Amino acid sequence: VGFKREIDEEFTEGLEEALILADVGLPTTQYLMEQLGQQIRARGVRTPAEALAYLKEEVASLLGREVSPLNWAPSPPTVILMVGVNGSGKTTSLGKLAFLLAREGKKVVVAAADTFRAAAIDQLEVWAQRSGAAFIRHQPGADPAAVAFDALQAAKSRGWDVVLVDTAGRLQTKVNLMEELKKIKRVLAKEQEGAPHEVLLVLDATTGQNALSQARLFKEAVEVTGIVLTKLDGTAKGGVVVAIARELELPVKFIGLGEGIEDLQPFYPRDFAEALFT
Amino acid sequence: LLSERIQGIFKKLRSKGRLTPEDVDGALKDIRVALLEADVNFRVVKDLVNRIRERAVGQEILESLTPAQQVVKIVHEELTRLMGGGERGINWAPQPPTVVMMVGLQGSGKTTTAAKLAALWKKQGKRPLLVAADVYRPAAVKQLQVLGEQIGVPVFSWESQDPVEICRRSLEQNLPFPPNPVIIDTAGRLHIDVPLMEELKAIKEEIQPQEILLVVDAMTGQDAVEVAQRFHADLGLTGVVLTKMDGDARGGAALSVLAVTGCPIKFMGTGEKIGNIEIFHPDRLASRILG
Ligand SMILES: Nc1nc2c(ncn2[C@@H]2O[C@H](COP(=O)(O)OP(=O)(O)OP(=O)(O)O)[C@@H](O)[C@H]2O)c(=O)[nH]1
Ligand SMILES: Nc1nc2c(ncn2[C@@H]2O[C@H](COP(=O)(O)OP(=O)(O)OP(=O)(O)O)[C@@H](O)[C@H]2O)c(=O)[nH]1
Ligand SMILES: [Mg+2]
Ligand SMILES: [Mg+2]
Repeated sequence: VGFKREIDEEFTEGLEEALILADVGLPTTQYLMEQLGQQIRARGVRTPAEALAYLKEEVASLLGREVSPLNWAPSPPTVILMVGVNGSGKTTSLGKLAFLLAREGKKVVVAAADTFRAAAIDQLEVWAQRSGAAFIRHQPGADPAAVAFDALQAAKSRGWDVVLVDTAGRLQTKVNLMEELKKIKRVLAKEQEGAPHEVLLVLDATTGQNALSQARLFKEAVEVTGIVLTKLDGTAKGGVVVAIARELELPVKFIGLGEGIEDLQPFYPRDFAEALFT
Repeated sequence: LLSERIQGIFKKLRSKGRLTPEDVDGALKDIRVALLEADVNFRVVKDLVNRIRERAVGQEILESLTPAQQVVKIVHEELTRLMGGGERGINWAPQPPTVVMMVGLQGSGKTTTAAKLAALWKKQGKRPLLVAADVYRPAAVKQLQVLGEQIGVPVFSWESQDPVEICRRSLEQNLPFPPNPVIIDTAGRLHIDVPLMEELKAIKEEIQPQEILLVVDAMTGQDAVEVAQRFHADLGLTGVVLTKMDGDARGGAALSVLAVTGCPIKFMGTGEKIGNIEIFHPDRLASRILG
């Protein structure tokens, strides 16, 4: 895209194509191209290089420009709830986050509140062991809210710093499953002021425009406070988070870059904007 | 086949009587937007719309007394041509066992779908065997074992870090009643992970499967083309399974996968329960994509 000498139709169509291929979606792509068009007409942008730089800055600005840190509780424990659709990477991301926080010196407890899916508890237990976190579980089929409650109670009585709650994957359109999630949140809130302090929506970067529906409905149900964008080590760009930022102002807090325990990094809006166009 | 929205586009066309190329262009623009919003890949949409345009601005249309009908017919034909092709059934081996290999990206639904297929074929009187060849994901073998237990299907596993060895051993068993089909659950992997794609080729070489099914999440976006192309180039896919069709994703990825591989979509996952699997129906997907 950057080798053109002047801003012509072929160049702007190339920009549009890049954004759509990155899953930014039509409405947000059109919004960005209109903004660019205004700048070109006002002579603020005159060359292809300037146009590209302008778009990158617009995207970074929509994404909040700077890193978005975790919301810490005024007094421990901080409670973090992982939510999202099936297979997006919640359990793995939780394991990575537990490791990251433990390495910062925090005492972490992991709650196996996915009591539904085959071997979900076993899977999370491996991650808890790898990260050195404490692990709270009940039997498969138990009430997820009870597991979350137990973990929070344990953290409070033992002076632990963070409670990480894993939940079962669920499609956002399944009303009864969203009600189950609301109940988990209510139970946490009742047991601790301000809990959950962070509700992280785990989004798979290969997801298309349906991610917007996911963000809307999960936000509506359990007040999502941030996004973890996983599987960015693939070829998908995850551009839908730009549309999500524009519509819902949800910040991306972390990105998943692989299946290993260290493959979780903070989200840098400028780096992401840069990568959208490569 | 065509949904309300596309009906609306054509209603506008019909009201015009004779069509100019500009009228057709307007309709095609609307169709392009509908497909992109449904996550069909940008370039797949471009090719599809160009093919439709080439046919729609031909003499036959501009001379026709019912040009709008002709355009509708062409769009319908092009979409059905994309979706309808290919043998939808399983290629059963003349000599058992039939070997079915599940492949795809991380989290797409391979393990769950493997169990669903096993349950489906067991109901049809077959004697399936599930093979736990994912040696990487924590508790992956246990996940398949729990599912196998739920449906009364045996699960083969082996203490080994080599999936090729596990698959070979699963076929070497000397059982009184040989299993058929043998369903191999592989680890999720990226299409750009060369060593892991080589591993899949090695598994294929070892077990010579009749079916290699790419499991694709229905909510996949533009990347579906890249993924499908790589898996197909490396392995020679025989079919596709679209999972999580019980959500509200439009499923345009399916069209993209079809366009670049020509492989038939054989099954759809429609929920988390073992019974939630169906034979794929092209017309239902078409109306879902066109919104
Ligand atoms: N390449 C890559 N794979 C990932 C990443 N995050 C998770 N995965 C893989 O994605 C698959 C699904 O991850 P899980 O953590 O089980 O996802 P989940 O959301 O907990 O799934 P459910 O609980 O079944 O809804 C696993 O194979 C993970 O290893 C990532 O950042 N990159
Ligand atoms: N709602 C719904 N969920 C599904 C469907 N198919 C699979 N799932 C869920 O999607 C998640 C991932 O399924 P898995 O079978 O673990 O996916 P996988 O491809 O084996 O994952 P990896 O082995 O980590 O690559 C689980 O929570 C499944 O229950 C479906 O058709 N509908
Ligand atoms: Mg999980
Ligand atoms: Mg699996």
